[in-house]
Amino acid sequence: VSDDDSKDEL
Amino acid sequence: MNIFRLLGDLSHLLAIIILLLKIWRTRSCAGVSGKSQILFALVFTTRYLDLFTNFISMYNSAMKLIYLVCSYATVFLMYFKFKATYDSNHDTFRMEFLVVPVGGLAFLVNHDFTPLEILWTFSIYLEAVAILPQLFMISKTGEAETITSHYLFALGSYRALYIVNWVFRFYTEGFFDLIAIVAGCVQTILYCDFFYLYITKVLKGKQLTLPA
Repeated sequence: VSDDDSKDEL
Repeated sequence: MNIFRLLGDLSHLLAIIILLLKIWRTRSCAGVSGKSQILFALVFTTRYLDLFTNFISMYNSAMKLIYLVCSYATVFLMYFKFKATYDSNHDTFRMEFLVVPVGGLAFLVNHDFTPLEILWTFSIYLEAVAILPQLFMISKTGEAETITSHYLFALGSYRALYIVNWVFRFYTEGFFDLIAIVAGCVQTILYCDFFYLYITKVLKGKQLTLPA
C-alpha cells in the first residue's frame, strides 16, 4: 500500500 | 531517489523543453495536439496541489514548478500567441471521453477517500491517457515532424523509466504503489507502436509516417 512515501515522486 | 527515477524525470523535463522550444522557435504548433497539452496541464495542476503544503526537497519543488510553468506556457502559446498555427481540424479527440471516465474511476479506485488523494489519483489516471489526443492526431495526419517524434520518445521513455524505478524500489525498499504502477504500464503500452515506428524510422533518418 502506498503510504505518504509515494508522494515523493513527481 | 534512484538513477532510474532521476533519468525518468530528466527525460520528462527534456520532452517538455523540446516541445516548448519547438513551438517558440518555429513560432508554430503544427502537428501538436493542444488537447493533450491541456490534459497535461490538468495532470500537473491536480497532482501538485501539495506544492506549498508538503515540502519534500528543493529538487522536488523545483521540478514541480518547472513542469507547471512549462505546461501552462505551452498551452498559452498554442491557444493564444500562435493560435493561427494550431491545427484544430486534426486535433479532434473528445477530451471529455477521457476526463469523465478517469474522474469516475478516481472516485472508485483510490488509496484514501480524501480530496487531495482523489485528485492525485485522478492525475495519475489522466496522465496515462493524456497522450491519446496527440497519438490520434498523428494517426489522422499520417505523419509527425521529427522534432515532435523526439518529444514523444522522451515523453514515453519517462514513464517507462519510472516502471523500472518502481521495480527497483520494490526490491530495495519493498515499496510499491499499485495505482501508479498499473496506470504507468497502461501509459507506456500506449507508446509501444510509436516506439516501434520511432526506432525503425526516425533513428534511420526517415520521416515518421504512419501506414495510411
